[in-house]
This record gives sequence, structure tokens and C-alpha cells, in this order.
Amino acid sequence: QGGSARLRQAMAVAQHHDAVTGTSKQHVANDYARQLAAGWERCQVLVSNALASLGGSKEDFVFCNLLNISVCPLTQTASQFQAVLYNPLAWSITWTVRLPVSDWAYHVRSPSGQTVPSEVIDVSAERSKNFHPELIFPASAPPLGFSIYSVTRLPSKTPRFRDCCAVPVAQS
Amino acid sequence: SHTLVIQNEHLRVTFNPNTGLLQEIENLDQGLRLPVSQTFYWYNASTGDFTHPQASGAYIFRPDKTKPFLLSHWVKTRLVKKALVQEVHQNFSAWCSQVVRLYPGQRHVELEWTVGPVPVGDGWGKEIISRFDSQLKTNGRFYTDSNGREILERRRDYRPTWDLNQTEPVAGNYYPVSSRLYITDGQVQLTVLTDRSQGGSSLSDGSLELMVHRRLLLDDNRGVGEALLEPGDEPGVGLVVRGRHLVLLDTVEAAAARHRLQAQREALAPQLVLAPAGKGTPYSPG
Repeated sequence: QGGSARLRQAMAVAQHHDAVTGTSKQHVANDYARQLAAGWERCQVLVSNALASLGGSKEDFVFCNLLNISVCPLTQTASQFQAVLYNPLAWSITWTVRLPVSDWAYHVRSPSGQTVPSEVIDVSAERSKNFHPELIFPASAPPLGFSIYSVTRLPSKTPRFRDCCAVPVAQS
Repeated sequence: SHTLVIQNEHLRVTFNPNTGLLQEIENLDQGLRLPVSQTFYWYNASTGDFTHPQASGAYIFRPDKTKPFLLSHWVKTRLVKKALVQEVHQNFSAWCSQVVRLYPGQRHVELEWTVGPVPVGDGWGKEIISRFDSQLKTNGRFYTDSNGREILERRRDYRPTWDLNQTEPVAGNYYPVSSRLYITDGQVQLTVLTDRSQGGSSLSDGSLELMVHRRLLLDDNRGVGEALLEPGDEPGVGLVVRGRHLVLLDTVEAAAARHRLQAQREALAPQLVLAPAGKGTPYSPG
């Protein structure tokens, strides 16, 4: 069972000036984080239930909370997956989806089954020996609605991005 | 030796070939071109002295000098130019980097910074800022929002309701930035949207700065009773923060419509949910 009450409470607590500006004692900051994480966990169930109800299919929905640091175990291991984009705005949007992946070629299909242009780029840090590919594709979602994109890994290609795009180090 | 440029149908962003730093933003729709540099600096946190014992801490921002230290005179850069994204990766130091990014159709420049862990082994608390410098004649004025609602005019070394005796030239001009900060010369407006509440200011005409991270060694004696260090921070590793600044260059007339809509897109950003393919089972609420 999901619910939004716990996240609502955590968000209410986080309106305190100590939470907004970071002036709390450290153990209080830890508690803010704990409450928000617990609230979001319940909300994930709620969102999953809503998507299952609206989409007519119950899936093992995954919320990758570490996308901002390019970590998502599902997209980095699965050969096929779905990306559901929910738009909370009252007008339609186009958004660039970025997902960490493990290979260099993917096929992305729109909700209508059409091929969507996609690219994989390397986002690894300078001097890093490991490649960190990220899949990029544009996705649209209707007002207050969602769209489902299907992603399939293709037979691997050799990455050539380093050679083609590296530029001389700037020096002064 | 060659100028780095990223460009889409609306914007062109140029980087200095010698330093690798942002050098110019051009709004191609409006024909506006603004030389603007952006880089990171840090203020040395005050530890207080005999006459003014106030130290910089959780509540109090009090640098011990008015001029911040430049983090790096030049950056290592890497250009990624593809059809769906153009990025310049800038490496300022071992603990500060940034990606300047343009997607097709986008009317703002996205600066995604990663800062930390801030080193404090030298015994100096540090407050890190991202600063934009331009030639805009802003007459001591800049604008910050109030919780994403009303935009308020801020004037350097001035308060609208009393005669100010400015004793803190940096901190005394810092204001809360909930979602945006901008400067204008009456014709051109440079706006920076933030993804979180930060402190910001314009300490000289044409300049904008936002504090992105801070790591301090002393408590400011205002009640919290702790320095801004992480738990178990002996000897400590420090936190890494990653955030985004969205930079818009526009005419004054067009700027508000652009930054307000973009701010809504940020505040109500799409939620991405993933699922393994082909494992679904038919479902109906009944």
C-alpha cells in the first residue's frame, strides 16, 4: 500500500528554516533526510499503483534515485526496459531523457512504435580508464499525463567518442 | 588554440581558447551578444578577531576578505558535440568540475556543477561561489525572487527603509535566492535560475554570484553549536554536491516570460519511472 501522507508530513517539517538553509544540528539534518526518504518510498508505491491503474499493466516499476550521478542498476544491466515519463505540468513537454547504460547502441521506440533518435555519449571523468556511457533521447509527454518509451540494446559497437571529440587541453 | 563553441538554433556559447572558461553567450533569436565570463571562487571564512569575534558558521556568512580566491586560472576542457546534446566538460580542480550543456531547442544554457569534498586541511573554512562577470551597467541593482513569487529589487549597500551603515561589504549584500537571480542594464537581462535555495549577490556592476557549497571549521555561536562539518568528520571526507544553474540571456521585455516558464518546468519537472520490458501483467482497479 502506498500513500502520500508521510511525504506530505516530511515536506511540512522541511519548511522549517533550519531545513531550508541548513542551520540545523547534524543529527536533525539526518532526521530530515530519513523522513523524506521514508515518505518518498511510500510515494513510489503510490505512483506505481497509479501507473498500473492508468496504463492497465502492472509492472515492476523502478525509481532510479541516483540518476543525477549516472547510476541506475536497471538501465545499466537490462537489455530491454521501458521508460515512463510523467508530466505534472498542464501543457505538453519535450524532455531529454538521460540514462546510464552499459553498451553503445540502443533502439528507442515511442509510444506509437516509431523509432526515436537516440545517442550514447561517454560521460566519464577526465583520465578515467572506465567508460560511462549515457543514453540520450528526446521524449514527449502530454499535459498531466505520461508516455512510455521502449528501449532495446543493440549488438555492441566500438565506442569512438573519445577520439572524435577530445580537444587539446587549454593552457595559459 | 581554437575557440570552443557550442550552439543550437537559439543560443551560441563561446569559451576562451586560452583558459577554457565561458566567454560569451549569444541569443541568436534576438541578436543579443553578451561577453560574460563564469568561474568558481572561494571566500576564506572568517574565524573572528579580537575586535570582531564573529566567525563564519551555519547562520553567519562572514568572509575574512572582500575579494574571493580564484579557484583556477584555466580549466581542462573536453568537448562532446553530438546531434542531441553539446557539452563542454570543465575540470577546475580535483574537487570542482562543471558541464556546460545545450540541448536542441533549449533557450537556456545549463551549467551542471559538481563541487566537493571541499579541502580544509589548510585550516581555512571555505565558501565556494560561482560568479558571472559581464560589462552590463547595472547601477548597483540586482533582483532576487522571494520564494519563487515576487521579484524584489536589491541595491548594493542600501536598505529601502533605513540608512544603512554597511560593515560587511560581502555578507551585507548577500540575499536569499529561492529560484532565480538576475541583473539588467535596462535593455539586456542576464538571469540565473537555481535548482535549490542558495545565497547570492551582485557585488559589482555586471556581476552575479551564487554560493554553491561551504565547509567551515568553527561554530558561529548562534545556537547550532556545531561547525558545518559532517558527522564523524574526524579527519572527515566532506560532502560532494551537484546542482544546476540555468542561464538565460534575453531582452528585458522577453525575459520574464522565458524565466517564469522555465522555472515552472524545473519545479514541476517530469518524473521518470522505469520498468523491465515484457514483465507486466494486465491490471485493472476492479
